[in-house]
Amino acid sequence: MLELRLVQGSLLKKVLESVKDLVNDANFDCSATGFSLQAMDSSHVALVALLLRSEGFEHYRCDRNLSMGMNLNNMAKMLKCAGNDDIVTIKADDGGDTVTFMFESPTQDKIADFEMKLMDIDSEHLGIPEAEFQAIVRMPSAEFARICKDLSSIGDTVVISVTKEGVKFSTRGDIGTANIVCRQNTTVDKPEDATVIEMQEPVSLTFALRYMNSFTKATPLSNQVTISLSSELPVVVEYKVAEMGYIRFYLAPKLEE
Amino acid sequence: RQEQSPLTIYFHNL
Repeated sequence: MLELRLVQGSLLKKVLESVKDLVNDANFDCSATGFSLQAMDSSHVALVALLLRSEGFEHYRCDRNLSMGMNLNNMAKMLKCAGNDDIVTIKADDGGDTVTFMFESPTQDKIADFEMKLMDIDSEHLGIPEAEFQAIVRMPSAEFARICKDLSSIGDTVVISVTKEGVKFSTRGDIGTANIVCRQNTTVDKPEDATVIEMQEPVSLTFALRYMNSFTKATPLSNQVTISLSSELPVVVEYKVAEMGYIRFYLAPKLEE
Repeated sequence: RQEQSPLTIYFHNL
């Protein structure tokens, strides 16, 4: 028996909106630790890892570890039917072939339940080693989204370079080139407006903008994004999910042939 | 010329 009650149901809506275009089907894993997902996109270039810790739920009952295969587009369709202020409860029976999403309005005057069919998914689970990063950039998520969107109108790839001068996003296309430099800025009124660059050594990596733009669909989840870079390692683009967890996107770099 | 590397080069299957 599984029963997870999330008062801030809009978080789950936002999570689904941010992954549904990247991954079609995925297994949600439920354990004492929390509600999690790890899935690769169909071309095995990008990976999404989600963790919503059990402490973040108002009520969290998971009698035994459960893996539920879901079509993310269908799950997003159902969660779209929840109001932004609704409390969302996820319910499933051990060994059952459905999951129920229950939506309660804050005043309890409307209660809806949506039952969705589960599916069997053969998913590969990848071991992600703890890595030391050469550079970690924390910046406003809306700024990062704007940069990725702007650059993708010029080119297909972005070179992200971190030096002591700051972080540079560059692209090149048929019509010309573009460079955007963001410097460290911690003298801001609100902490979410800060740009913080922790650099162990300079690093420069190239990534497909198509994927970066897809990751920025998680922007509504968090005011800040963290971009962790290391030579010839996948970049990690992380958005915190309130106080309860994170959504991390991994993207393999493009390499010189 | 640049080639997109797959993730499985970096992460192993569990």
